[in-house]
Amino acid sequence: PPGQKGIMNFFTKK
Amino acid sequence: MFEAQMAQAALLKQIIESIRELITEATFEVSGTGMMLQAMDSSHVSLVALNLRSDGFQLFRADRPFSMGMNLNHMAKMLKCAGKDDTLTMRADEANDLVTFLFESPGNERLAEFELKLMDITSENLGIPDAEYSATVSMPSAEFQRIVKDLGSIGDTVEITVTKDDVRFAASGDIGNATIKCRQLLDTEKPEDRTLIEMVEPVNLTFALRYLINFSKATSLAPSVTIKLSTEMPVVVEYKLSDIGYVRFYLAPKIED
Repeated sequence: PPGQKGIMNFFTKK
Repeated sequence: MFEAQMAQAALLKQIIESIRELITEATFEVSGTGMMLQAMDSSHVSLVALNLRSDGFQLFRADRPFSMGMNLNHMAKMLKCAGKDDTLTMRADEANDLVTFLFESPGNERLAEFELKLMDITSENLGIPDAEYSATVSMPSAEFQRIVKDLGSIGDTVEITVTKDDVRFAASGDIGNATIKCRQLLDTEKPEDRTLIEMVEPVNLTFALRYLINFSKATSLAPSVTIKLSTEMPVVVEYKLSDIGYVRFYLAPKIED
């Protein structure tokens, strides 16, 4: 969907 | 060897019911500190973090860190078989790929044993920074559920605006627009009826309503919900589980490109 960011853009992989 | 006993099997049943539509498979990480689960929904837009502290259980033993991958729908099928007031004991060991759920009736006259097959799940664990949020709103969880459901019938997204005086939820759609404004309310008989707004700086963010509606399935777990917001950051929707831990939902915002 337009403008919907993924959660991985904000939290880094462990 | 892992063994944990809960006074109410119904609590774990409710927890799983509240998250299983969002995440169908997840790995419970068991260690001396308790049981934790972190999983993203299939579209990787939201994240569920569950933490059940060992001291919240009647008995908790985990000899070493242990991962239990489970299909949450299958887990829910078994937990539904627990009686309303049954206690729950979970047992697992590394030798076999099973977790046992023991449901015991209050008078000990009925003991039911269900064994769930464990599975290997490849999942990415994300590090969630311990951030300071620009605004924190606590409100009755039933009120939050009503707001997101009501706005869900108007539009697909909600614009949440927090100022020092109130928090506003606004949605627009083909049929028209809606705004629900909640003022701070501290003078209540019961603390869980309060609406508390703590604002460091005003925020305005937009989120997909269908996820928030899904998060609100956890309403029965806690009388109050806490919503934490910062500009261009995922919202945190937290339900505290009395004496044992929390369920937190994170949802990435919608941002104009």
